[in-house]
Amino acid sequence: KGVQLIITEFYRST
Amino acid sequence: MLELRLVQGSLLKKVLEAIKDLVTDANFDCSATGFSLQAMDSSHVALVALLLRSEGFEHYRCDRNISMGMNLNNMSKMLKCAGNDDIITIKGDDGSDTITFMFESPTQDKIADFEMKLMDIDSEHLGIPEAEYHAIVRMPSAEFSRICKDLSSIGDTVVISVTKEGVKFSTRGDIGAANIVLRQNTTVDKPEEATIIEMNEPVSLTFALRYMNSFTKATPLSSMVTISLSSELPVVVEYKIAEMGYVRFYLAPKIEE
Repeated sequence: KGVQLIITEFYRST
Repeated sequence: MLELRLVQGSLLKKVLEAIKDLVTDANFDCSATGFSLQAMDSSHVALVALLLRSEGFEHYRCDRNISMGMNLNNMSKMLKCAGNDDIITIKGDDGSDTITFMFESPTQDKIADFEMKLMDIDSEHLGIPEAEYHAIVRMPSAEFSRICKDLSSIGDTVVISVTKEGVKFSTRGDIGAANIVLRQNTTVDKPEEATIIEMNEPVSLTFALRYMNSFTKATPLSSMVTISLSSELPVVVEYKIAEMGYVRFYLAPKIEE
């Protein structure tokens, strides 16, 4: 039922 | 040297209950701004960001920026030993591998201190830029919790759609399907019973209900929850902590294969 994306695909490491 | 005195100690107890099932170990950061935390769950699908601003503490001393690794389950065990009306003081010494939680009863007739071992945690810190969201829904936190719980008895995922009609929460599972629509409602007796929908563009996103249900453990922190949605971004589920800051949960969406 769809692919679960992960947070690190959206926000970059500082 | 670190000394943070929080008169409303129950807030810290509630914060721990809100996040300890999502995150096992986390670094708490202490700076002039406040006491904060950013951590992802073990599968990196959700992120929690906590801020307790320094102004919200009765006494706030933090001589230098410091990051303290804590096991949240152990921290929760210790904070459960504080009474709901207790004043909680967090104390730490430079270079120490422990932190002390001091609990004072409101009448000062019982004073306890609990020393907890710190740990080294190698965690990734992410930069979360301010974003323009397509839709922002403000609603009673208990209602949001009820919806997530009800839908998770039917399906595993929730589709949250905001249109000019309102906000729709939908799920589908082996036994059937469910749709719950909330319309904007500002004609209530108390502001904390209102549902306010700000929509710049219609948006529809799919999320795992397991995480949403975990976020609702923060319900005791705030009577209202704010859900911010944008089609290219994780949803932000925010519980404001009165006078002090917030707990924000970020959840990455699911997409069609």
